[in-house]
Amino acid sequence: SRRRFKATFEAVRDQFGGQEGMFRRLFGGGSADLFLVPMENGEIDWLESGVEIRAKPPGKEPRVISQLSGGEKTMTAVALLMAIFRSKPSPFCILDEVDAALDEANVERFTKALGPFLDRSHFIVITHHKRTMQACHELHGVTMAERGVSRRVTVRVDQVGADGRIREDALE
Amino acid sequence: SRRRFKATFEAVRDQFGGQEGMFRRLFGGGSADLFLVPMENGEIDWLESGVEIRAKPPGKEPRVISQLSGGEKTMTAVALLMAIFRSKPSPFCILDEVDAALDEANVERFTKALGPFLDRSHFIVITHHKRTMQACHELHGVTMAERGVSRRVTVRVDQVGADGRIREDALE
Amino acid sequence: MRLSRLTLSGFKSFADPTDFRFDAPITGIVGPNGCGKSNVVDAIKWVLGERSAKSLRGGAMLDVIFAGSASRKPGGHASVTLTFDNPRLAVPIDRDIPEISTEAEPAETMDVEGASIDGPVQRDAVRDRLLPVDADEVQVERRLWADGRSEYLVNGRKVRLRDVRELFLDTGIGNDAYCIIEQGKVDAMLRAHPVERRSILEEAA
Amino acid sequence: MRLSRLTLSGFKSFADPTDFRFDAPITGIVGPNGCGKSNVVDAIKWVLGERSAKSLRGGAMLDVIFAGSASRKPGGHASVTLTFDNPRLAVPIDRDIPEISTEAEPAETMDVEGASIDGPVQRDAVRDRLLPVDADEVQVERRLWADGRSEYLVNGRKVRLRDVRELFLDTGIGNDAYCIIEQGKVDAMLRAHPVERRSILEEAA
Ligand SMILES: Nc1ncnc2c1ncn2[C@@H]1O[C@H](COP(=O)(O)OP(=O)(O)OP(=O)(O)O)[C@@H](O)[C@H]1O
Ligand SMILES: Nc1ncnc2c1ncn2[C@@H]1O[C@H](COP(=O)(O)OP(=O)(O)OP(=O)(O)O)[C@@H](O)[C@H]1O
Ligand SMILES: [Mg+2]
Ligand SMILES: [Mg+2]
Repeated sequence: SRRRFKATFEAVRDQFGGQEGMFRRLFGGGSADLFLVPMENGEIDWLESGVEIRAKPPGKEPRVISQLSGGEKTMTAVALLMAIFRSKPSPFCILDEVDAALDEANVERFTKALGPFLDRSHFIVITHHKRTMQACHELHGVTMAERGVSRRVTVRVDQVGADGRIREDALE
Repeated sequence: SRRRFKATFEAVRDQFGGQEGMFRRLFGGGSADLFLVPMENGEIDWLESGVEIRAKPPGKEPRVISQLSGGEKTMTAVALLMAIFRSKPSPFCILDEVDAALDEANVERFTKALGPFLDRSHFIVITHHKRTMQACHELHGVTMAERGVSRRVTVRVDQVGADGRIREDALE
Repeated sequence: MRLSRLTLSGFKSFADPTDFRFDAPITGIVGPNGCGKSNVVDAIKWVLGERSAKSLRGGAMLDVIFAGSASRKPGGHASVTLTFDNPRLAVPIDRDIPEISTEAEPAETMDVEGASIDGPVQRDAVRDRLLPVDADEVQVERRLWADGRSEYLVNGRKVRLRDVRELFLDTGIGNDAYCIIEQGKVDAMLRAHPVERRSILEEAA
Repeated sequence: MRLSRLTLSGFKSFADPTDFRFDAPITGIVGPNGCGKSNVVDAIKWVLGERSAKSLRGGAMLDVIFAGSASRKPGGHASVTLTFDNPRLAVPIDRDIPEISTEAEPAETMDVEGASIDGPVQRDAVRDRLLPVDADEVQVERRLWADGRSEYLVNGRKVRLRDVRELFLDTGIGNDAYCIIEQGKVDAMLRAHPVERRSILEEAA
């Protein structure tokens, strides 16, 4: 219904672009916003209008979000996802290599941003980044010791080699 | 013309899926192939038919290439690119974070695969992976010491921090 | 209500029964390229009702059954089970009671003998648990055989796909919900068309 | 024939004149997220004749001009130059002489006074160099002003876009050639439709 969408939109907008919102938290500043795209007649229609995103990393003036870099796009998308999550938390969240385009400094900010959500949800994170592994409380290793057949082993961060391979000692 | 396409197709096919082809070199085994898709009438048309890819990492039996993992797709695509490159080298090749989905072992295989091409071409590689940086003969750092304004500095691998940031001592 | 465990057997590269426990606030899954990490995500989407083979990176739905390897024959069926903790709540929930549409379910989830199934999901009867099932633990299972037969089960009882979807109504859980971000799709929301972005927000409304 | 240098000025985030030399077999470009690495790739595509703003990640072509920052005013024009070594060859090349089409070039590359330009590209005259220009070094430059005027230059002389394309004919170099792999697009060949894959192979034929 219209009323519910409006309430969710306003909540997500604030959680995303507000002063204390996820964008400023992930970028350490800057500004972001969500707005509804007017219809052909120039009016905003709460039931039909699409949603546009504006994102300005600190000190930059991109006109459109397509000008953002690969890493900036990832961080903006994660900020928006977290904003939605804050207004409607789900019991768990699965993230499959969302940190692939991030440099180490942004990996650090990303893992720190998960903190405030842990009272209501838990995260399952697939990654190749050592820093993200270090932020996990538990690690499951998946190996194909037998070619073509996946097996799960329990690992500690120090048993995952720099190359993501699981060291022999973890493969009971 | 038909004759030229056929010659290029056969050459790339062999460079990709042949015994000594790029696929087997990058995966350390397995098999791959390129084939033309028959038209509606069941015949292959050298002027119109599309190109299909088959790729089987060692010990696996994927029916379609969409079943491959993120890293396997990247390695297959790089193998195909290199095969095209071998049959028609261009003076330079620019690769923008092609190693983003790769684990360290595959980053190693990828950088080693560039070796045989260096007598005819040179590579410009954008990366966040330390291993790829170590395979470069020269490194250019790009910084935004002044927010929003890019500047180039010369760096050595040891001056690039784990977090991809360029350490102060390189910023003359 | 917490996702506490995932069990796969014969699903994609997981030929043998494999268990993943999720007891920690942040659980990492690691391993080299091609070892089976994203297959775990596909398994969770599948058991939650995913019906498109393409969105499970396959050609046909039967592609989720273990296809064999250099040393093993192809599997006969695939099975995935999700286990949720579902403790009694101090304060009962006020649940909307959705109208249950009476249109027939597609055949794929009919009970193997074709009988209609009395859902274990008692939406209005169970107000003191997050999942409307009167049990401390809720197990949702999906099975698929090589001959195409498939079934869904909740706590061991056969149900329809509609029952599974109803079970998770308003929880934020679903096979294409915003809480599952697939590999390479993190910036899908930025790349999407403005109207598509709207429908993602509507889901969270 | 080797790409030896790239010079950017006022192009995207490169407000000041910036030089990149490419003397090594493998040159790496590194730096944190958002610092300007992919803008370098956009610069190379642009000077080679890219005409789609979208494929340079912008809304309009004027978006390639430095748009200002917290501490600087927007730029007035963008300029990018590629420098190629073009030594004399021991063995002359047998070059096809393409038919030159006589359709008018789109206005964007007309000389600012509108005069037609006598191309420096002497395709059949220069057989002992890889690039058909009789010089040891070939510089290709593209400029764009905030008022929309734009021009191409080869070794300081104004040319048309068609001359630039002709210069690189059969070298494997081009703004959308297989030798430039943009960020996030490495598996584009795998995701492409079979007929699109064919056109990539045709380019290499
Ligand atoms: N039905 C099946 N039977 C057996 N193996 C399968 C089946 N479906 C997919 N696979 C295999 O699973 C592998 C892909 O696994 P997955 O995508 O989970 O890897 P990953 O660990 O996510 O790797 P990456 O780090 O590269 O993303 C492929 O090699 C594919 O051949
Ligand atoms: N015309 C312009 N003027 C000023 N800045 C611009 C202009 N166009 C793009 N930018 C800025 O350039 C930045 C993007 O740079 P780029 O994509 O090269 O980063 P990158 O180094 O590749 O980062 P990543 O590692 O995340 O991929 C954006 O922050 C964008 O705002
Ligand atoms: Mg994966
Ligand atoms: Mg980039």
